Amino acid sequence: MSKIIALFNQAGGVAKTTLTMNLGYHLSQISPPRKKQNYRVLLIDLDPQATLTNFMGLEPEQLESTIYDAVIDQKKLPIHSDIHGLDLVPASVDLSSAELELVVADMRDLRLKYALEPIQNNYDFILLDCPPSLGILSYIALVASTHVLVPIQTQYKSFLGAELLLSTVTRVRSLPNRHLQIAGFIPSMYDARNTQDERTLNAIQEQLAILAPVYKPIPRSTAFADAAEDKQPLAIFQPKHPAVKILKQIAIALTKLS
Amino acid sequence: MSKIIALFNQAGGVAKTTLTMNLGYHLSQISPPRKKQNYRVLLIDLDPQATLTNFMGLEPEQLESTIYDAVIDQKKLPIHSDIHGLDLVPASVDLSSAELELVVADMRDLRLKYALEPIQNNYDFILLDCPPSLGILSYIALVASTHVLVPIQTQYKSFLGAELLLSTVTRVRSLPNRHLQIAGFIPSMYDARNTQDERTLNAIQEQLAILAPVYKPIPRSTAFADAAEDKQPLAIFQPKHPAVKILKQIAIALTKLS
Ligand SMILES: Nc1ncnc2c1ncn2[C@@H]1O[C@H](COP(=O)(O)OP(=O)(O)OP(=O)(O)O)[C@@H](O)[C@H]1O
Ligand SMILES: Nc1ncnc2c1ncn2[C@@H]1O[C@H](COP(=O)(O)OP(=O)(O)OP(=O)(O)O)[C@@H](O)[C@H]1O
Ligand SMILES: [Mg+2]
Ligand SMILES: [Mg+2]
Repeated sequence: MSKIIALFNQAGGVAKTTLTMNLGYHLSQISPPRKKQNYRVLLIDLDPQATLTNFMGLEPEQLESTIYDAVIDQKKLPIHSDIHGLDLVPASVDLSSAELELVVADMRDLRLKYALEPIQNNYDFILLDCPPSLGILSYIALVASTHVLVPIQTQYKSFLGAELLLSTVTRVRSLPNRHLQIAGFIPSMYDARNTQDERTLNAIQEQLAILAPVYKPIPRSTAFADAAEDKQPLAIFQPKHPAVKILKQIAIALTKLS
Repeated sequence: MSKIIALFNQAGGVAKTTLTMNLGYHLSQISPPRKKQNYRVLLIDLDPQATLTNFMGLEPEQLESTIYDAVIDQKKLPIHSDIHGLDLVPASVDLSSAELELVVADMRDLRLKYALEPIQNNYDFILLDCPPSLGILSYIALVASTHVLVPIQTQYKSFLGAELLLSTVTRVRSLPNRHLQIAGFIPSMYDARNTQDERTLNAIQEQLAILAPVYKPIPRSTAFADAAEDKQPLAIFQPKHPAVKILKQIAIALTKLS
């Protein structure tokens, strides 16, 4: 049964894309117990700003077909295979008109779910990289998911958005997707030398652990942006980086989701 | 003639809100030549995530009236006066339905411009804090503005969005707002110890200075998030912080805009 995991947080710049790419990579490097082949992983870029598509080495403007065509025109999902062992459905700026076009579309809420159905049994994990908004794209991602993973920056601003984030998940669980579970919270860009980061991390652990696992924080490090510039997961760019172990552990935890 | 300046960049988490609040503060502390009174400054929160509203000490959920009511229902702008010497029109999550409601609204593109007209002569500067998207809210902010100020993070990801950002400004200048000028680019969250930041800053200076001034970079510093948590501009929270001088210089440059 494939797990479809939305990396969701309406706040901007909190590492959704970075974690989609890096956790996707680590998942694709794990082989399930008693199996020879590794987990098969598909990443889907749902952001009109197409950052994941760029980070994975593609040029959004040069693409003939993107997730837009699948969601709006019910075309086949355009899958690019084996980028660092991962498959990818790219995005481009075309997706920015999708928010408006979906307003009046039939079966709007289920469009992404339907687009995934033909291929979802080809994958063990499908990760959905959400845009920084509470708009329709994030919403249909949550409707299509089995789980939601929440990167949350260890800064004061993150708490301002937490309530809205959780009420959005609750809203989706109340009707269009009763089975949606929170896989966990990932404290991101954690700067241990900074008291605000430390206090925010403690608050995250105290207040959110009751809802879902709070994973180990991903440290703030310039290596992430450097790896992105080289179009590589951190584990390939700088294998000995301390964050690599943490990413691996989170990936292993994701393989144990029910 | 009041200057209406949109802090615009579709990328998330690049310091739009932080700079709206801090530059607004410094502008309000300057008195024009040969005048006794300081410049009068109004901040407008255009983000449904209402970060500026929060940073300025208000609780979005408790507000009776926000920018939403002015733009959608043509109500009077709800102005909160004298927060650190600044006036503020707050936002709340109500604004998230505005993007959809504006799709079919009459005179959609001019709605914010019209909302500002009754009060714009009461202010020397009106700063518009845009959300992290290329949606209608950012668009009507650009249509209503005399100038656009672009915070741009000195990281690789920022270059991916630069072209789209500039083409959006060009599009607005071609028809709905022929007078829109780029006031400048503000390199933000600059970490001088990091080579990627340094290279990105150089690239920003080389490629964008031909279009508009590239201001001095705002250094990355935990003091900004700490000041925000205390609901204060940096200059009040930590007056001796090195970034305060830089913010002041940018504010002075803004007073010289034609
Ligand atoms: N742990 C980290 N330490 C330092 N920088 C990081 C870290 N994780 C991500 N970054 C960098 O921070 C920036 C924001 O990350 P990213 O784009 O993944 O966030 P996002 O939530 O997807 O943003 P958006 O809301 O725009 O989609 C990028 O430049 C990225 O390279
Ligand atoms: N120079 C800086 N150094 C370090 N942190 C900063 C700096 N400027 C802003 N920040 C912090 O970075 C985060 C993002 O800043 P901010 O909210 O102003 O960005 P934004 O572009 O308005 O984000 P959004 O796209 O979500 O509206 C905040 O937590 C803020 O306190
Ligand atoms: Mg992203
Ligand atoms: Mg903001």
